[in-house]
Amino acid sequence: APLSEEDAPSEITTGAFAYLSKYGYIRNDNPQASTIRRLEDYHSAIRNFQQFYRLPETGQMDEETSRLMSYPRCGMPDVIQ
Amino acid sequence: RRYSDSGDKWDHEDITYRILNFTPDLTEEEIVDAIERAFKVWSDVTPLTFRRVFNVPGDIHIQFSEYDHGDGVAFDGNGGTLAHAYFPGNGIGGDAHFDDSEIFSVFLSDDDKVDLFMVAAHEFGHSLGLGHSSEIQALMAPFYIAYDPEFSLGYDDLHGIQSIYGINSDPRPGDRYIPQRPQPSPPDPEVERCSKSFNAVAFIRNELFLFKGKNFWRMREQGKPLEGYPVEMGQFWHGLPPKIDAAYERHDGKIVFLKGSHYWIYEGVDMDPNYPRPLHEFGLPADVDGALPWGRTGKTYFFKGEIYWRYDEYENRMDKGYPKPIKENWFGVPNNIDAVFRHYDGYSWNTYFIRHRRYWRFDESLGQVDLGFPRNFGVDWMGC
Repeated sequence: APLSEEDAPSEITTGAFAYLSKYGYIRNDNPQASTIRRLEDYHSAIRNFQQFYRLPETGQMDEETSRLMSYPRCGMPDVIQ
Repeated sequence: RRYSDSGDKWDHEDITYRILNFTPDLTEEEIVDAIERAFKVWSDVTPLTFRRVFNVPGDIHIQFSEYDHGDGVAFDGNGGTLAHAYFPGNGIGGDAHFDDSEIFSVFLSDDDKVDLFMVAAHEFGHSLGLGHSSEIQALMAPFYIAYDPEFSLGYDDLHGIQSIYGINSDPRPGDRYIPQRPQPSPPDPEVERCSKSFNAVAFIRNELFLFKGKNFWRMREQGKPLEGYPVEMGQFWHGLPPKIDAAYERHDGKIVFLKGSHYWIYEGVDMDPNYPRPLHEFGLPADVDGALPWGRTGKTYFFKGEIYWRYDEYENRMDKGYPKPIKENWFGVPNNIDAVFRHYDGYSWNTYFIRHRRYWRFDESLGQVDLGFPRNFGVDWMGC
């Protein structure tokens, strides 16, 4: 289940988490995972997205990464589970 | 190698496809042509052939839908996700779904429109078994690539699809896919009749006047524009600029034209003295999308973006409590319309809203858009 506002660590934006989850960068195999775990998942998912598109792999939701995420796109996942 | 493949492929080379419905943004011919061109991108470089079937199941089913459309992966309105498709297989396998909240176009690269050929060529890559490529320039990269008249398949896509199906064993020389873009020609108003939206539409002296650029068409009966049109607006209304925003016949028979922050009033084809005048005299913002006189009530509705006003022509002032959100009282009418008009079809009055090439019929008694809308305006009204 996508993160709701109250239980997302402050730095996780639910939109980005939902995006990374929808397009296969987060294996949301354990929705009950601890917040720490989710934070780790979140940063490694951002890093995976950045690696996929050869952006600097900061693991942070920086401007270049969020701009690429804002582009209109195909609804199919990038990472085929 | 930046492509990815799903591991699924068709076990036959003569692939069939079926178009289940059509977007109202384009004519059926334009849609069929864009889909054929999109399949040709892949048939040119593989042994695959694509054949359209009707009323029988095909391998690939193509549909235009909005939001939740029954496959558990809802679309998200205009922007964001444009389409999705399923890897080869039975049932939904291979099917391609296009988000009909988008505004689809052909041979255009306008920012607010989505080229159907480019999106379909990408989605059919999935229908054949390709995943997304991380080569950002590749057709199979997930991000939308605007229409490119010089488009041809890149190395990564070519390598990807041929690693699944092999090469096209009898390529005719120079057979690489190049979209057959129509030869650039001066905008032919006759072509504009079908291919573009209108700036304004007004019901004047029991005839419909449709304005586009510097031209206008006249129509007495739906679907039958008068012969000899379009004609330049300047030949009728001297001093009126092209590309107006709105027009309407006022309760006293005068014709009001609005463009940008000004408006003009004409008695027939003669401009009243001291015009143009500033639009803020109506109490309106910088410009409007459409104007709608409400019968002989002397009320005129003005639409802009997501809101609308009601103006009292007798009192020469805006009614209290406006502007209001369009969605509050015009159920089913979209925001950011291009034109709005009322039309008497001999039986009843209806209000019509146009945006790009779609139109909505608003039932005045029910206060909502009729079922089955939007539809394609050119096909239903302009004889396209």
